[in-house]
Amino acid sequence: NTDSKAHDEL
Amino acid sequence: MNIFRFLADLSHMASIVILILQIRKTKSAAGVSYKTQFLYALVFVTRYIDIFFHYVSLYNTFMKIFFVTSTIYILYLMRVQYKPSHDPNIDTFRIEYIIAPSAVLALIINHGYTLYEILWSFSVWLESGAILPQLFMLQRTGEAETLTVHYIFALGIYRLLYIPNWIYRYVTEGRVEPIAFLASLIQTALYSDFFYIYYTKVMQGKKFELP
Repeated sequence: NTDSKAHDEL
Repeated sequence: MNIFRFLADLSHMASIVILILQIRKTKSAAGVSYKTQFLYALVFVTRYIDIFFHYVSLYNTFMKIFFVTSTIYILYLMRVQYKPSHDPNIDTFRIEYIIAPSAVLALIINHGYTLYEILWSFSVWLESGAILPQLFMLQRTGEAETLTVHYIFALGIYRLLYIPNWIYRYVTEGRVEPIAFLASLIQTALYSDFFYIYYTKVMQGKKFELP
């Protein structure tokens, strides 16, 4: 899942 | 950004502000675990290393800077400013027991074998257990200052609120974050006893004392 690599959370 | 994540971040921020105010007001860091604060500093430094090459938003960058600097400031307060008030003899949890399993889990479960992804995964596992020295200390002393108790509570609420955030994001965006989700469940489970005592005692205006 490439989305999970985004790490846009804190 | 949804309401769960925003409230979670605010509660996380509040927990740190509460702790700093408490230490400064009482000019003492008694009852606060230096080891837990050190672990959080390690969590933030290893997770937010991406601040230099991965821009998300102004909010995101601001919060990252806040968490890193405020936690290092707490370490400074405990280590330098109010050093005599901190008793290492009751802060005895072995942090190797948290760091080593986190490192192993990071090497097994991650989003890819790059330094950044392994550090990110490490920080998530580490965060799930970082409160243990503080809870252990609480158990040894049997009671705590109201503010220390509020600090731990706000911190627990923060990761608890990220769980509905991930469910919400899965439903609305199809986004999946299994590593953080699982680590958060573990972290919340560690808090369950504390939450229970907080609810039954502190909410009713009683002193926080362990049964």
